[in-house]
Amino acid sequence: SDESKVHIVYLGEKQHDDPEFVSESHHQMLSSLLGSKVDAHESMVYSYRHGFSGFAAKLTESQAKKLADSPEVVHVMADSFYELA
Amino acid sequence: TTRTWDYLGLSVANPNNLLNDTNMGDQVIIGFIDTGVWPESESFNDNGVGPIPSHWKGGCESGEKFISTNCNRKLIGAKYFINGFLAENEGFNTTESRDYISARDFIGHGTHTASIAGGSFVPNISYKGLAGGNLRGGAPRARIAIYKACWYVDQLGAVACSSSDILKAMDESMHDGVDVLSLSLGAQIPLYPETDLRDRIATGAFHAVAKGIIVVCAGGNSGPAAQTVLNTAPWIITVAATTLDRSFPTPITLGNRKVILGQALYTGQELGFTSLVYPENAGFTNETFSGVCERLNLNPNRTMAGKVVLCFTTNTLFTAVSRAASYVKAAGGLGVIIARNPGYNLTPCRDDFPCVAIDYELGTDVLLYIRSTRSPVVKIQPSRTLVGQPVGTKVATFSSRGPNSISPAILKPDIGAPGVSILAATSPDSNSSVGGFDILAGTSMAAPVVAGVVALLKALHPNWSPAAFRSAIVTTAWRTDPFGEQIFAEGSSRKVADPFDYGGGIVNPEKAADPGLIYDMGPRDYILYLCSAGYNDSSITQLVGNVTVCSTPKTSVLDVNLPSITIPDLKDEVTLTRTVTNVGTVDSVYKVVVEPPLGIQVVVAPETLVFNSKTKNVSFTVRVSTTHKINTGFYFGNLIWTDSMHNVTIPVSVRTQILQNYYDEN
Repeated sequence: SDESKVHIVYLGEKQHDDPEFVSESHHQMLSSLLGSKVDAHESMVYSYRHGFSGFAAKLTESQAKKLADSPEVVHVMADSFYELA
Repeated sequence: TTRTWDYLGLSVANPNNLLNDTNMGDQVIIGFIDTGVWPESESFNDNGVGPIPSHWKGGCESGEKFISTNCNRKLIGAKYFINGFLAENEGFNTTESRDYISARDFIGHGTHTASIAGGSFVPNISYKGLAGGNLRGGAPRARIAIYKACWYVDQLGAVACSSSDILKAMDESMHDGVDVLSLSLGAQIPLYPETDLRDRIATGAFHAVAKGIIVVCAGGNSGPAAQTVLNTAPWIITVAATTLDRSFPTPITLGNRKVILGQALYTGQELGFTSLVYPENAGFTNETFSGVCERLNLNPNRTMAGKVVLCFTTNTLFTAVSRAASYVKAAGGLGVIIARNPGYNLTPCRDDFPCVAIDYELGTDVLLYIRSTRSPVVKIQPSRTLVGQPVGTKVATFSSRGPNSISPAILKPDIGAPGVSILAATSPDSNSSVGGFDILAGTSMAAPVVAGVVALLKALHPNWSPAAFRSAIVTTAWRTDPFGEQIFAEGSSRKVADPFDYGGGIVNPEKAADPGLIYDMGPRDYILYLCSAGYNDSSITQLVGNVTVCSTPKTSVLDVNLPSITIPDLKDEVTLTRTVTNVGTVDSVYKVVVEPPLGIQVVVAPETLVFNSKTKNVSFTVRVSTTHKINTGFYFGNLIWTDSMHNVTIPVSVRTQILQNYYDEN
């Protein structure tokens, strides 16, 4: 559907040690997909840049599918919830 | 924790134990991804705590009713992650929410888990007189870093943790420099593969473990059904919940003077002899009656008003108790006796309303008494705290069980630890808080016990790998209670506990400090596991960040160097390999002792392992064959390496499957 939901875009082990650089690459990837830096900024929820590489962003299903087809993307999944044990 | 650490042999009174050898875990940082923290709790006082560890790069984030000065040398980190939750719940009103939009804990769960693992000393604490003693964490001088990723939702009356927030918390914790991560969270089965991002905790944990951070997770509360254990990746330490040698007997005296000891956390006044009723239709009316706890609301109020009500339920959850109590209370009743299978979740009833649990046998005794007399009466006295003999240790009913549903050859849970009726710090906002402390049960409470022990071990062995810690606690675990009695696993029916209930057994901190040998693993071993489990090269490559090509033919998952052997589908014979590393005396000789599972032959070669200054690691093979002619269930045994000082024990679990991939319901 056209509704935007939070998706986690997992890119695996980070390819660069500088977290700012990693984060910038995430914004670039999202900008390329959404067509503008402003949209990317609004869509971005988190940039995972210390322990591994990836980001969480509000995406439509078709946008998520497009990203999932990118060679550098390991997996794109809709957000889900855990509970206390 | 007023009993936990003494039960586990970590008494402060003993000057020569792990607690003192490690300066109580000073300089070790435990991170918690949970519901936040109540920073003013006495459990987080920094009396006697040294300077903040130099490897700490984190900080304290300000937010609603939380400022950076809420942190101290004990509570050194506090951050919160809500963006994912808010993006998915646009209707969530942060202004009206009772939860704090900060690292401050509303529900109390995070405060509880943090105080269990690393809380400071708080003397003379009890829950309204029950479970009294000194409260402290397993590593009382360890430092605590809180990552709040779980939020209380008023409309649901429940807590939700968005995986995008959890992953961000894990990402930050890796940056900040935590040494141990404790997660008391779970998802629902079916489980997702470890390389599948849908198992976010496994994915985040993989990267944490690769950086040397030990990740400890709750195994889940879906027991006693088999194959329900969660957080099963082989790089995670997965924890089951057991009881302590402590209970809360609550005397129920029937009108015939028979005294039954039920279990409750009843701290109100003694309820003198009062009418006792079991709601049932004696056949004189068309009205509906029910003695089922969940249906007590169907009874006319006059049936229960002014009386103590006996009911029966098959539900072991606390909701059965709380619901029955609320129905009886609403009808004007004065107490409820619930006959059920043990649930080990004695959260107290509200307002000191007496609600006492007994089993079906004793429940039937009460029912027979009711039916045998015209005016049955009962007296209920307040609960007492019973510690030590004759209270036996059990794996809790609710504790999720193996086998591992995604990789049956990877034994899960790894280890058991006390997680029943644990008194620890909480948020004063919690409904059941008494002076900032509460009694809770769950694998949520067991996981931080292991995290606390691991923090002590980390202080002693700062260079060990995460797998080495897992090996140390599994191979040295207790298989009996402190009195040498067997540990039982509660379920239907109660049985002697096996590795699918509690992995290697109950964590034994002192022994784990000096395990003799360890079954070590590193990133290469985890890749071997991923290859053997059938994950493709590209997904493994991206997970680990290096080009990975699995060997052909693929190595067997049975060769993953775990401190356990689990063969779920033995047909004829298999041979597997393990490697042990000597972490004890340099010149050591170990001999093998095999306790084979029933009908299973286990041959180890070589039978003697010789270590010296040049030989630190030695591999051995294990040939396993079956004499069974049918598809069996799992049988259990042990493989032990002993040098007379150490008994390095791993559980061996074997299921014969003559007909493979076969589900038998006959």
